[in-house]
Amino acid sequence: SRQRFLESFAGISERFSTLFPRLFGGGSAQLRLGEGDPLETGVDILVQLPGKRLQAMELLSGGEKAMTAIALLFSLFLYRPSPLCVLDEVDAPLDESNVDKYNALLREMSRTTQFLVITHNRRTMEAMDRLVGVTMDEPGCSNVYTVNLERHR
Amino acid sequence: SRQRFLESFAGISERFSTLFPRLFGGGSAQLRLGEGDPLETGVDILVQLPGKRLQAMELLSGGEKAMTAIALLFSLFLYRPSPLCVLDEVDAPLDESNVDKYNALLREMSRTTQFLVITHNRRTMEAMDRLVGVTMDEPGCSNVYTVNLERHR
Amino acid sequence: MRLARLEINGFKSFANRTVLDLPDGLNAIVGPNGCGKSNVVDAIRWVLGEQSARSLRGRSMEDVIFAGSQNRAPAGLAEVTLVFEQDDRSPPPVAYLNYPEIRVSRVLHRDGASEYRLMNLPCRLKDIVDVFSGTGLGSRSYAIIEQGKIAYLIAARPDERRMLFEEAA
Amino acid sequence: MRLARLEINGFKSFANRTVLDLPDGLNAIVGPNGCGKSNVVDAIRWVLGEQSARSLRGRSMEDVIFAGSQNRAPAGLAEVTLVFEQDDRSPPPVAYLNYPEIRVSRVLHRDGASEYRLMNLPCRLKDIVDVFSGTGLGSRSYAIIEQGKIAYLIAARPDERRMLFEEAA
Ligand SMILES: Nc1ncnc2c1ncn2[C@@H]1O[C@H](COP(=O)(O)OP(=O)(O)OP(=O)(O)O)[C@@H](O)[C@H]1O
Ligand SMILES: Nc1ncnc2c1ncn2[C@@H]1O[C@H](COP(=O)(O)OP(=O)(O)OP(=O)(O)O)[C@@H](O)[C@H]1O
Ligand SMILES: [Mg+2]
Ligand SMILES: [Mg+2]
Repeated sequence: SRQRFLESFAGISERFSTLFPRLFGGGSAQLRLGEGDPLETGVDILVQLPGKRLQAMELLSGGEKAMTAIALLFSLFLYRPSPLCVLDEVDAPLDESNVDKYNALLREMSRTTQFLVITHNRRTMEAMDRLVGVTMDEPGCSNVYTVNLERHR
Repeated sequence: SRQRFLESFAGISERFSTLFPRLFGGGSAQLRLGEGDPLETGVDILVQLPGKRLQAMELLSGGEKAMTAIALLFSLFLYRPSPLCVLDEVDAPLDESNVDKYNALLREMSRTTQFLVITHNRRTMEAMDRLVGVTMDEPGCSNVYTVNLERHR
Repeated sequence: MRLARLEINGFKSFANRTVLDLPDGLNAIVGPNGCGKSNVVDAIRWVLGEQSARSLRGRSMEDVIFAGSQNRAPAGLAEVTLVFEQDDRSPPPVAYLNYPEIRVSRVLHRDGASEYRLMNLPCRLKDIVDVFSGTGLGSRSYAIIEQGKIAYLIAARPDERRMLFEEAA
Repeated sequence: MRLARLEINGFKSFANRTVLDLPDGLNAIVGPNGCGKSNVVDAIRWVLGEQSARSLRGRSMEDVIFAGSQNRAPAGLAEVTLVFEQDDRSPPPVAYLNYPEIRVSRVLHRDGASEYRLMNLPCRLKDIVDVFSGTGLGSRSYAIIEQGKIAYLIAARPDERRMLFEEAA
């Protein structure tokens, strides 16, 4: 099982190091195992944003943290596809250009994984195939309507 | 000092009970002191959203929690005005209609308090008098530009 | 396999029996604050076996049953069913290869009686977990990012982060 | 009194001496992710006396000094000044009634030497806290809501909430 862990760690960190600069338009990122027995140590994340120096994760901004987390999440999915991924308002801290990058990546990943996305962001809504509207016509009781966005892909 | 605490508690909870239904278009809310010595007990918040039953705060949605917190924050300011209030992306979890209510309230409160608001939301930007743009023309170094939105109030 | 449909009845704010169809492609759930979007995510995690009421934003598990509104009485039970269809992007476990669809359900009555169901037949939670084992899907899996929790993936302590890699291994 | 201007030099991502003018009315700070908006909020809290590097998202207080970029060397010091003007909406403390403006500053050198200043003269932190006492403004006051923290006001435990009321009393 140590072998399997090391293999999956290598696979994920390779994908993360490729995906991060794509999302940030440059810079670099890597995952590093701590000292000692690989089955016991923690995993460190080192990032360098384009034009900035290498720094601790804590100093990243709200939006930069969200984009780094998205890069890690999607690297896990690229290494081991899973049938479903649910994302509840993950785009809330993002500026417009990062929302567009997130949507482009969702579209690309949706070939191997089914995504269910909750959002208030108009740009994200427009990038979807279908909107499932939830309303409370009767106060306190949720109802569901579907809106098809005729996409000719 | 017990007298002063009780006075300020009464003043804030009265304003909270008035402001909450205004923000939610109905419902009711109150602040309640726990049992025992007022200088020791905690403060409970009880809310009833329009059309829904009285329930625990934990069950509220992300946006409902933010709006309830905004009602409480502004009640503190209504009771005891303070020269400055800084709000960093407080509108991130709000839907469009709640963003408009938040902006209307900011405009009203800005007669007695100076607000400094950080936002990515276009509707909030449009409701402001001035935008202070922060950019990194040189990577890693922040610069500031001011944009006046000619408002004829 | 892919999630084709959700059937929710009496779970949280879903007083009426509600069906969410999820055709192929990118689906977004949208609506005003407090309308019930995150309750759908809670419903998915509940069926997959979530045991903690607190992590479903309640105080006790009974809080997941529709508690009534100004015009309606509380419900007597909560029931959620996930319907998965065959999909060549990710095959189901071997035992289920011949089924056109896989139905997993969970029911909770006000008196506390609760039950899991697989293909409409009573089963144990372990049977449901087995269906998804190896696919990365589970009530606490990284595949479900709850509201406001995206940064947890990187904010966690290094030893907590290891769990992510173990799950994916 | 109202905050009329911020002068930031060498604090976090503000490598150059930067001035933010804040005329009367509603001012919004806007810009792309990571450009330095929340760093402005950190600068305000730092001058008002914030002592915890962690609550300024750093590991040690030295982390507030510009750490360099790909093209620039690290700065030797961080300096932030808040300039308050008279304003009839909320009068300053009696001692400052005759001053047209009140300047409060904080400086930190890389070697750890640090200093507070009031009207450009060295002072103690207590002097700065005294200027704002009774106005509700302070480094941890409810008047400054940090990013992602709005729900803390209601999510805190009942005894933590009490602090809010004490502050306002
Ligand atoms: N057991 C229950 N019975 C009735 N209503 C419930 C129950 N549990 C939760 N709710 C209601 O569900 C609402 C919250 O729903 P949810 O968190 O899904 O909103 P949301 O659509 O995600 O909103 P936001 O956009 O603000 O995140 C609350 O207002 C609460 O009253
Ligand atoms: N001491 C320092 N020296 C140089 N840069 C720093 C320093 N401390 C923080 N930074 C930089 O500041 C950036 C974060 O800035 P900030 O948190 O203000 O962004 P923001 O504008 O609020 O973004 P968001 O919209 O994502 O919240 C980080 O990318 C970090 O590199
Ligand atoms: Mg929600
Ligand atoms: Mg920020």
